[in-house]
Amino acid sequence: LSPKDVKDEL
Amino acid sequence: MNIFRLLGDMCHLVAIIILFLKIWRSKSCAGISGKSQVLFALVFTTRYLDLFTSFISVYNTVMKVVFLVLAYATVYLIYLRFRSTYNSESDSFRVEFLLVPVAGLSFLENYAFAPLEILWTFSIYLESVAILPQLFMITKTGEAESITTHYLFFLGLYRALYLANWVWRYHTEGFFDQIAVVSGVVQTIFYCDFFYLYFTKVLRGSGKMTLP
Repeated sequence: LSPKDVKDEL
Repeated sequence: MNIFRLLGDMCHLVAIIILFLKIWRSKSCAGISGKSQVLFALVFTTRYLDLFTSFISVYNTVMKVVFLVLAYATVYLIYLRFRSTYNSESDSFRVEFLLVPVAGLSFLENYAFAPLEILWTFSIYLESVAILPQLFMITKTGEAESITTHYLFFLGLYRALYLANWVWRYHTEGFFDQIAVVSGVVQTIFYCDFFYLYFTKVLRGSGKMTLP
């Protein structure tokens, strides 16, 4: 998973 | 989305609402660190700039907007509306000692050297230390009202639940975000001492938490 995927977290 | 993540977000929301209502109803921000609240407003501002660039879900957007609005509303109550009740002498933590290293680190250790990415990283690092002025204030005055400790409890619980969320995501999705996880662990550690005092003093006794 790319680091961008963490952006779904608040 | 998993149960830890959802419960974590709810605890975060509850914490912010507890603090806002405490100040609003008592018309006083005594014992509250305005500096920590400014830092949290800065955390949300720098992290949620992606509201303008990417849409993730209705839940995500609504929560971001609510967090931003409540953070700025809390800062407004402390520094403008109930300014006369603000204990600025006790809120003496030097935030530049947090901001400068955090800003420097976000330039050095990030996923991509792009403005939004650096600001996101800055917000992650800053959130991990943003509560320090508040904890410092409690240590300095040696006490905290129980409602303030409930606020800190829910904030700490939110962090602990996010750790559980990452363990869950690692095992189910192979998801691992080292910047968020390392910062999250650091942040949670800051609450451990407080958790100990909360369980031994606040929940067993009543009223204020006083430090030994």
